[in-house]
Amino acid sequence: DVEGETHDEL
Amino acid sequence: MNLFRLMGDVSHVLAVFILLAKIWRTRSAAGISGRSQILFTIVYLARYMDLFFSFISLYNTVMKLLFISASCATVYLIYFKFRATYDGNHDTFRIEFVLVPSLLLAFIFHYSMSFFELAWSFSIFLEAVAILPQLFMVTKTGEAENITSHYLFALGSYRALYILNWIYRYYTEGHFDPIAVCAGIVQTILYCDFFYLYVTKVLQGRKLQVLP
Repeated sequence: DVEGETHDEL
Repeated sequence: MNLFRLMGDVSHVLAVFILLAKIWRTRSAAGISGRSQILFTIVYLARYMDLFFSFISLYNTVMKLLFISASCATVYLIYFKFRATYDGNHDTFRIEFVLVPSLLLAFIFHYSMSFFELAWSFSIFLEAVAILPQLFMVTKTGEAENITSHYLFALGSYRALYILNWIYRYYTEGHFDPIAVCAGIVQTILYCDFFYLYVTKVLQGRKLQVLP
């Protein structure tokens, strides 16, 4: 999954 | 969410509170690099700007608010309330040397050319080196108070635990974030020397002395 839609980590 | 990430966040919160409590209780910023704390504040502001636009979870929002407020409070204590105790002569690391490269890297490595994504990449690269002024200060003063070394140990552990979280997420969700992983590895490597000193010295009950 290409990172960048939502950064769900702090 | 997985145990590694949760432990990482807990370690991070612990570090932030250890530092705040130390400065507040001793009413002194001695031995603390204000420049590192400024860099951390920039990191959190740049990374958590989406706070008001994208809601992930209550936990996520609360933690973002906590890190932003705690880092601002720490900078305030160092540069305003306990300014007289701030050891500016030993806190001399040029933060431009980490700000500019982080900005350049953000323009090279990002997931999209949107302002938020550039700010996010910038904050990831900056966080990797934000502790340098503090580590530099410890080598200049030649030692760190025990409580400061506990702070550094908790702070270093947070991103080390995140690496385990990324390994776990890669194998369980196929999630892979190359920018965060590369910066996180660099960040953790910067603490290795300190981790060695911490385990061999502080845990043996001795003071952390960085041999000049």
